[in-house]
Amino acid sequence: GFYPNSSAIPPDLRRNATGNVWNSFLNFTGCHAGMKVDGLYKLKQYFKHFGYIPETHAGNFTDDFDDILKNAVEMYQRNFQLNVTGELDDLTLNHVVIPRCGVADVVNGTSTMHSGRRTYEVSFAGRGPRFHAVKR
Amino acid sequence: YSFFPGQPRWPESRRDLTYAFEPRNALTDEVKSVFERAFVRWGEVIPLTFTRSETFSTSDIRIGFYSGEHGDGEPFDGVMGTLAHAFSPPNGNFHLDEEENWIVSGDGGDGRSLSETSAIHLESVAVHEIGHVLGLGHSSVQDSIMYPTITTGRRKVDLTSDDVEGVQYLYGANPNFNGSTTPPTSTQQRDTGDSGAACRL
Repeated sequence: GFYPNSSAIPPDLRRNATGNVWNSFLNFTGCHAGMKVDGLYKLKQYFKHFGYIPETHAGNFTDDFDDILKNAVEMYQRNFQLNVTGELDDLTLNHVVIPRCGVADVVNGTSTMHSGRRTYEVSFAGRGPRFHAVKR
Repeated sequence: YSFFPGQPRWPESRRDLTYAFEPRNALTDEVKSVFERAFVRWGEVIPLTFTRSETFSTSDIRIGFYSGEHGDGEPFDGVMGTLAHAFSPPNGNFHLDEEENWIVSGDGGDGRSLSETSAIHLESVAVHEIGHVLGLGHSSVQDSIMYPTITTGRRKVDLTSDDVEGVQYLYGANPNFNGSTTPPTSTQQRDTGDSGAACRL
């Protein structure tokens, strides 16, 4: 539906809207490598959808917190500038459940989210000590 | 900023692009004007023009609201979750999840936090997806338009220097562009999900 402002949304729709399809992932808070948790395969499907698990993976995921998931979590944490723990900590999962654009962050296993950052190098060679600055 | 693999972009011969809306959506002029504003933001910085067309099938950019599986293998998932997606040039498909509660006002609404109602500011999403249509991928710069998520409690429609640098790498600068953009802030706001905190799309 289209509304001029949030107050115009019917109350019953407001209630329905609070149910994020990914909220169940919050139950995985604290999970880490080596654990096996029911439903963890759904989180792997999420990471595959956004490119954090390569498309080449068959997709018959298990509920094991294996290296595939650990690598995906670490790449996700790097892209979103979270602490890279490889674990499903509270902050990471709160990011995961946030609604978002459906376009993948990672293509062919390589994250492109940092690829365009330019590096500028400027040198000032005056009479005094050489000053070298790098801006990233 | 980033690009899709191979850095696809609209070719030199197609710099005056048309866009049209899925006729089955029967969108109001108010909703269509949201997209017009979004196109203007990109058109101000690059030498491309965007003109509304009434011929959906032959337009360069085709905008439609759909639910669930809608034919491109990227099904929408209901309220929240995935909100929209768009394809790299020169595909031109730009799809939004019709099950969301979209706020169409230009100023972001009535001041009430959108996160309370899980409503999404349509223009914010439109500006982001047009970035994909033009060839930009996601950015790690949190304040940029091309960041994959966005706080629903806030209207986010202004291109940052990161967005402008990226799109101008692909197309060059609009000769009339005065170089004024929103620089990324040094203090980054960390979003923490719902339950009173910022909710992002």
